[in-house]
Amino acid sequence: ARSTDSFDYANYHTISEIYNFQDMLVRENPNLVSKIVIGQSYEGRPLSVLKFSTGANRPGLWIDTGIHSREWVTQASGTWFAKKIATAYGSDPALTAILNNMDIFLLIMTNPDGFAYTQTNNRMWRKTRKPNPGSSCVGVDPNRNWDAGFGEPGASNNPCSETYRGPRANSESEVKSIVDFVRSHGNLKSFISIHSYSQMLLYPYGYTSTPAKDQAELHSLAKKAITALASLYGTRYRYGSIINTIYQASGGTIDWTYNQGIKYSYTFELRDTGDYGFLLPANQIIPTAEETWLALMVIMKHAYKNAY
Amino acid sequence: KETFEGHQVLRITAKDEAQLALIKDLEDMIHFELDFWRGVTDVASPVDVRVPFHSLQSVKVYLETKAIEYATMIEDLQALLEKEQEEMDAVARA
Repeated sequence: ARSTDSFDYANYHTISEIYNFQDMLVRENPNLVSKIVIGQSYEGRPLSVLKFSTGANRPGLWIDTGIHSREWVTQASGTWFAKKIATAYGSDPALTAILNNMDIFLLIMTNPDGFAYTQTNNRMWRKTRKPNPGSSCVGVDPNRNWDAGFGEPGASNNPCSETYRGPRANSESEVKSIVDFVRSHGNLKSFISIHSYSQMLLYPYGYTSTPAKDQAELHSLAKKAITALASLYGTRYRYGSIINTIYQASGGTIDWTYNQGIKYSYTFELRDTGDYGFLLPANQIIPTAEETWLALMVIMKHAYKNAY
Repeated sequence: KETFEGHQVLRITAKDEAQLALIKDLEDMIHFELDFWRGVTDVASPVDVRVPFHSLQSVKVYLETKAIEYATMIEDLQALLEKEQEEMDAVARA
């Protein structure tokens, strides 16, 4: 594509096409979008965050996609979100109000080595690509590698497992880079991590059945968000805490962010209408992104209007 | 490049907690090399699992002997992957 207008959002793209898309978006919107490299993957790929900002020293809203590399609809949706944010600023009053007061950080390629591997070697790859000493199995589940109940039930200590937690919390540079960014920023107000599939919107905790301090508010906001999402195509979501809605999962992303004080910490499982699992047909990318955007806006608006 | 010829994705539905536990047992049967796309949660939620060709017969027999319902969600995983790749190639050419 010559520009982000001609980029084909309705198809899946290679990692270099997505990186090029990000650079184009920055070039086209120099007063709104910048790119921050917060670290690099095990294989040396950049972890590039798109920062949407109209001022200095603002509180932030975080969105990431693709931490599980085979969940292709998430990176594709992230690309669509990036363009949406850039075009809606100045025309959508709600988003404009948010961006006049807060920054949005969007990490589309959260697990770039895994994503590259899905396109070159194994479409079903989920984990990172760092070798595990003493094992022939590669990679760590980056959604079990955070310092929140790390090592407790709900993750595997077997390097060959799809839910291998890693040798220690933050052992994966893909995770550590986000941890360092979140800590150094110090003023993120929401953190939304996007997965697929199974149509759920979840909040902490996953590692413990102790309810989050803000559970009532998180629950009510989740309900509003999935109602907005369903208003477009009728896609039905379940919602609740991770441990009550799916199963016990330790070392998870949003448990850590919530424990860092980011109240509006959520994780999505995007749609699978049609029983395709991780192979959601490309013609469903835009509908998925569109409906998810409605839910994201509900959460971001709430975070903006309920400063803490 | 790893291919998935003969792999199927099964959607398994438990009718009670006892069946759910039996499905959970499948997770520990390492030799089947199962890949749980959607894990075991509760009776209301189906379990999706990718089954390699070499385990298909054993897994289906296991489910049938325990009277656990399943359906083939993806009949031929490699065929879907090839279709996806063709679409990407077509976009790249365009």
